[in-house]
Amino acid sequence: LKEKHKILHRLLQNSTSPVDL
Amino acid sequence: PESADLRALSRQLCLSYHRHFPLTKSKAKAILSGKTHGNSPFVIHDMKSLTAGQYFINCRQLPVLERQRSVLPPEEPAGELELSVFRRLQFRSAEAVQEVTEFAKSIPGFTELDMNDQVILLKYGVIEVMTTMLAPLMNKDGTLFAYGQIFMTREFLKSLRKPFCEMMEPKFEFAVKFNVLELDDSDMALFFAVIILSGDRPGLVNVKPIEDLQETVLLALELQLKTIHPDCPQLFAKLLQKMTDLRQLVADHVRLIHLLKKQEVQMCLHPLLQEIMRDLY
Repeated sequence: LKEKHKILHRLLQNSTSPVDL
Repeated sequence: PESADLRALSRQLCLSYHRHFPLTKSKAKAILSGKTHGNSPFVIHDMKSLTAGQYFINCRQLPVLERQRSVLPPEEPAGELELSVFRRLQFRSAEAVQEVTEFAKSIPGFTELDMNDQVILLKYGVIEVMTTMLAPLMNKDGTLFAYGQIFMTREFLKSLRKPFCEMMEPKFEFAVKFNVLELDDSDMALFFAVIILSGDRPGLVNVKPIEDLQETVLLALELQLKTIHPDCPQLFAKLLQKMTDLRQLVADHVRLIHLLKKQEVQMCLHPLLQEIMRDLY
C-alpha cells in the first residue's frame, strides 16, 4: 500500500515542509 | 464523553477547518450573496470569458487590481481550452487533497492510527470531503472556483463538449439538496471528520480505534446540531443519509475520470489524484 501511495504517504508523514506536487 | 469535551472537540475541528481550508462555507456564502464590498468574482459564462478567466483558475488570491488589468492570453481551440482548464482544476484538486490531509491529521487520535489505515481512510474519504466542500461554493446557477475569484455558470459547464459537460452536473444536484440543510462552518468541520473516520473502507487493518474515534465525533456532531439547529430535529439523520449519496457520487466521478483517461489522448492525470483513484472503485 505504501509503495502504491507514495505521495499520500509523504503528505501524511510530513506536516511542516511543503510537498512538491 | 462529557458534553464539555464534545464541545471542545467541535471547537478544535472548527478551528482546524478555518486554518486549513482557504474558502470556508461562511466566506463562500458572503461572496455568493454579494457581501464582499465590490470584490466580486470574475464570471465565466462562455468560451470568450473562459479564455479571459482561465488565467486565474490556478492563481491563489490574485489581487483585484491585477485581475482587472490582466492581458488576455492567446486563444486556444475549444477542445484544447477544455483540456487546459481541466488540467488547472486538477492542480487545485491536488492542493485540496493536501488541505484535507492536514485537516485529517488535526483530528484527535488520527495520527496515532495504523499508517496503512490512515492512507486508506484518506484514499477513500478525500474525494467525498472535497465534493462536500464544493457544495457551499455552488448555487443553482453556478459555482465558485479559484478561491472564490471565479464564478462559472452551470449552463456554461453543461455546454462543454462531452465528457466534460457531465462532470459537474451531478455535483450541482447534490449541492442544491445539501445546501438546504444550512450547515455552518463548525457543522461542516465535524461532518468532514465523520466522513474521514469511516471504519468500513476496504482494506482497513485495525477498525476498532477508527470506529471509536468516529463515535466520539458523531456524538459531538449530534450535540452540536441539536444546540445550533434546535428547530430541525431530523438534521443529524438527514446529514448521515448524505454519506450514502456521496459514495455513489464519488464512484460515478471516478468512473468518469477513468473514461477520460481512455478517451483523451492528451489528458494527463495529476500523480496524486492517480494514486487516489487507482483501484478506488
